[in-house]
Amino acid sequence: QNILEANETIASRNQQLLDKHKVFAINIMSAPGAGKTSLILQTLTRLKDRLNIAVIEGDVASTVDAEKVQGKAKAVVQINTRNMPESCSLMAAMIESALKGMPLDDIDLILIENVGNLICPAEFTLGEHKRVVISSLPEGDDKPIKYPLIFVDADAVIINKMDLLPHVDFDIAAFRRSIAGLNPKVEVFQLSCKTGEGIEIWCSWILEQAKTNV
Amino acid sequence: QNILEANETIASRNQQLLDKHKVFAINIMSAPGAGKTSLILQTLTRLKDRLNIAVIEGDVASTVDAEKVQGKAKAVVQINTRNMPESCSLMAAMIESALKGMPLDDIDLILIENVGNLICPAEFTLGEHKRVVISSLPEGDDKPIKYPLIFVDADAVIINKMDLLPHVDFDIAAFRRSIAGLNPKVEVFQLSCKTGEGIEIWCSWILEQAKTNV
Ligand SMILES: Nc1nc2c(ncn2[C@@H]2O[C@H](COP(=O)(O)OP(=O)(O)OP(=O)(O)O)[C@@H](O)[C@H]2O)c(=O)[nH]1
Ligand SMILES: Nc1nc2c(ncn2[C@@H]2O[C@H](COP(=O)(O)OP(=O)(O)OP(=O)(O)O)[C@@H](O)[C@H]2O)c(=O)[nH]1
Ligand SMILES: [Mg+2]
Ligand SMILES: [Mg+2]
Ligand SMILES: [Zn+2]
Ligand SMILES: [Zn+2]
Repeated sequence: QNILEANETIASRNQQLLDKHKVFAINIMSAPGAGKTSLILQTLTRLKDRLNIAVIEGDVASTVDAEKVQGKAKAVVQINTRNMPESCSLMAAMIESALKGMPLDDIDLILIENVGNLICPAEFTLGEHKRVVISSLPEGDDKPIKYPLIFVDADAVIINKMDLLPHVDFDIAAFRRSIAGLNPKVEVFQLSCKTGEGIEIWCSWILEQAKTNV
Repeated sequence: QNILEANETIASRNQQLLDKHKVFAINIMSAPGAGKTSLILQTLTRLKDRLNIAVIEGDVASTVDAEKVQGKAKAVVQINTRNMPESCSLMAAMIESALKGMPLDDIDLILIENVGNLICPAEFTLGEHKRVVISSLPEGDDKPIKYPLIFVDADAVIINKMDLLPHVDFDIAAFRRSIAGLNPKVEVFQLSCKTGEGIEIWCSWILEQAKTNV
């Protein structure tokens, strides 16, 4: 309880800092391997000529994801949670440190890739303006029922790996119904980071949210 | 630290209880949707005429997985972690409660499905004899590098959804190398819960481990 309250205090400070510099921030969450990094790469390709985009990359260990976005993003910070008190989620204090080293006046958008986990990141806000959860076809359509809390607080839910629809069992209507049951106002996107299907619509949403927010 | 020590004490008690009743227990872990329940269903189909098998089913919320195994297993207990102090992993105290209600003298094997999470379950032993991690093809071959701790302590690692190999990028040799780098003695299985490929070999391993352990 103490951890959560302390986190909220720092998260609120982070958001004030972002607002002061007119930076829009999105917290991207998902299970391991659902497509967070791939989505960030697609978004960078599509939007880097319109917005200055930085990435904060969270992983338990390794720098492979930060390396993938290096050179495409204006700035990249890799956070490894392995030896931190909480290794299972990014937390506001980690973001606060990351922001200190970033050229916020030259940044319009920060994409935060959270640690792959459908449970703990639901408990810790980071100072972001929008929270997005990616669910992918191979995981199955019952994730919202079994991991409800992360979906309840989402502003957008992405159904990724749509290209695999012919090869897996996934009832899109059932998935959308369970999301609507938990969170009627959430925006749902169906896309494939592999084929690019739906990426344009996702990017339009980002642009529109960034404009309204900043 | 206190939580971990308290957990270890109860885990050790659980294992003593299981040994006293000659029950062999396997802790099955994975990311959400990698195939824990599907593996348990395949294992039940293949082995229920040779062993009395019970299932302890862990999820943040919902009973859908317990319902899937009901009728196939000798006994099923569903644990929902949603309102517990730790919702992100099964813990030894939860298993201790579950075991109290189970007819241990009529059980040979307990399959424990842990909460879908590649991070927190690595920290909490439950009293099991063997720890198994399932990784699935669509998640990508770099999970061991990015979520090392759960793979370091595994006795077996399963590469699931082999049937999807033609449709996804997954370097099996690279995956096996990173596993070997973390944990040279681990047993690796390649299988598909959909086609049944490799299930027989996995079941032989269970029978052989059960015999040696009890
Ligand atoms: N078929 C298909 N594969 C995809 C798609 N998006 C991502 N992948 C693949 O899925 C695997 C995991 O994608 P990542 O983007 O690394 O997922 P992630 O959520 O960042 O994973 P972690 O950071 O390790 O938790 C990779 O092999 C990707 O190529 C998609 O739309 N379709
Ligand atoms: N193609 C294919 N799909 C599989 C395989 N094994 C499981 N699935 C599918 O993957 C989805 C998730 O499988 P589950 O067994 O429910 O996975 P889980 O790890 O128990 O999921 P949670 O308990 O929700 O974390 C389901 O739609 C399964 O049908 C496989 O070998 N091949
Ligand atoms: Mg990633
Ligand atoms: Mg399951
Ligand atoms: Zn946690
Ligand atoms: Zn945890």
